[in-house]
Amino acid sequence: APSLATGQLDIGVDWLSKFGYLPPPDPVTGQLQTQEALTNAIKAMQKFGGLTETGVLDQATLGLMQTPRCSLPDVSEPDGTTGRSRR
Amino acid sequence: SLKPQNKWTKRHLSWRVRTFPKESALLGRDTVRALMHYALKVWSDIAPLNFHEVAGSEADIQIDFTKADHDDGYPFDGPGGTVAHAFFPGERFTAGDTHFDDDEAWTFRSPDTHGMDLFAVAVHEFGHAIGLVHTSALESIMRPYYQGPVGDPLKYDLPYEDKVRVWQLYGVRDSVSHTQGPGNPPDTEEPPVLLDLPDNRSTVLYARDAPDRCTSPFDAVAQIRGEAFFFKGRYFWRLTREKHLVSLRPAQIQRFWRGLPANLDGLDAVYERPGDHKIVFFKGLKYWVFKDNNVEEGYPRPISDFGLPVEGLDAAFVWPHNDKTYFFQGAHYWRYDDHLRRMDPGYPKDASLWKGLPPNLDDAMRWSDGSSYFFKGKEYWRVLASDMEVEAGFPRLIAKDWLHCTEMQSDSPNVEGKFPEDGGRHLPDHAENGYEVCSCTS
Repeated sequence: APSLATGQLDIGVDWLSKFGYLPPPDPVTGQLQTQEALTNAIKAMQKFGGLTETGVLDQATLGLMQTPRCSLPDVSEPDGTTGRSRR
Repeated sequence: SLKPQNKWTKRHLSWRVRTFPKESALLGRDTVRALMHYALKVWSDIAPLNFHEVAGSEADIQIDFTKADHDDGYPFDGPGGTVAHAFFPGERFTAGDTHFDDDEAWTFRSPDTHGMDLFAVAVHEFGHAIGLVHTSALESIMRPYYQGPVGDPLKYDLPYEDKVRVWQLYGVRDSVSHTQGPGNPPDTEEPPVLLDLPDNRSTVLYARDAPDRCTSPFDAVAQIRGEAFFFKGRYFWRLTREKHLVSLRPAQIQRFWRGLPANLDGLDAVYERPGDHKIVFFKGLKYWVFKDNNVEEGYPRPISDFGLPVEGLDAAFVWPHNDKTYFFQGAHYWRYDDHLRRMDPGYPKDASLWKGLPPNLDDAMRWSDGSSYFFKGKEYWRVLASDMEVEAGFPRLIAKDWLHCTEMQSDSPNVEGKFPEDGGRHLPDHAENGYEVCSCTS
């Protein structure tokens, strides 16, 4: 992956979590997402957004993340997570 | 993708703009309300859902322009980023509520670069409010990303992909043909005037097809809440208890009585039901029951509920002297007990028992003088109190006695032939610089 500023990565992770592609970090254990989970989440977002599924936060992906959009999540339960409350 | 939460079980949904954009120089309140009306109409045009605007805090869909964190778990984030959201149908108090980020530069009929097109975002959010989720389909209005203005709200056509998804949820609205697909022309009903909703409503355009109250026979007449209503085609006139016309211009039935079908071109009979004072409208083989001016759930229903003939109905009214409901059709009449909800035995009877009345009435109504009035063509008949015989001196002219028309007055735009004494020619024009001269003869 091209070198990303930590801030960009944080923004990306926040964005993926906000719109349902990544489970929010567990507030109790502080466990962060695994690289694999992050890659899968990015691919899911790219696929949903009609981008090429590279699995990395490339320019097109970051650009789409900055496009104005609806607040509602795109995915209700990211792969492998259960029990997230639906709105 | 996100699984749909729910769908509305009811079909009549109320909405209200509770708060408006604070800084938008372009978008006045009436324009915002008109845009919300048209954004909802995009969905009600094709799904069996009806939206009507209400005042007060009971609306199903409360619409707010708000900023940053506004306590619903979906904080806005200033210009750009997240711009709006809506809550899915359900039983919760917030179900259907829709929020727009007041930090956005909301625009209307502006180029893409000038800001966020409010109509486009509203159509998307109301898609959520009726139960649709985000989709990855590039041409869908339900894509999560803002895709710029979608053109004139009066001409906007929902992408076929979105029509199919809402049809899967609610079925097809009966006025939409199944063959309707992309590129078909929208229905020809005249939409309310957008942007022409200024504060003084009198500038709303007067529809060309409005009938002339002084020359038209009426489809239906009724006393409702003590006032008289004269229905003709898609319009009606209203008279106060003192028989004063509320307005010389007719109002559109559709806009006042919410829930009648959009393509309704006229009524057969109307009456106010004794007991619960709900209003019953008849058209063909169907009837609708209204509480105030909103239709009740579950209507229309067949008139066979009343035990009436399948041909339809001419007239319906409640006779003041026995509080029974009388239905007329052709040369027969029925007596129905609205308290027991059943037809009295021994009916139908021959309408000639009502001496002096013509067959095939247009309608009938009770009036505050305790008499019953029967209407047909341009004339009306009066029957006093508990009589069953027309009073002497009738029929008289509806236009003259009820609708404040003089012999020479007419509301029809073309007045040729209205002035027989000059052989149908216009009187010479005394105006300078082309202004019409008019005089008031009474």
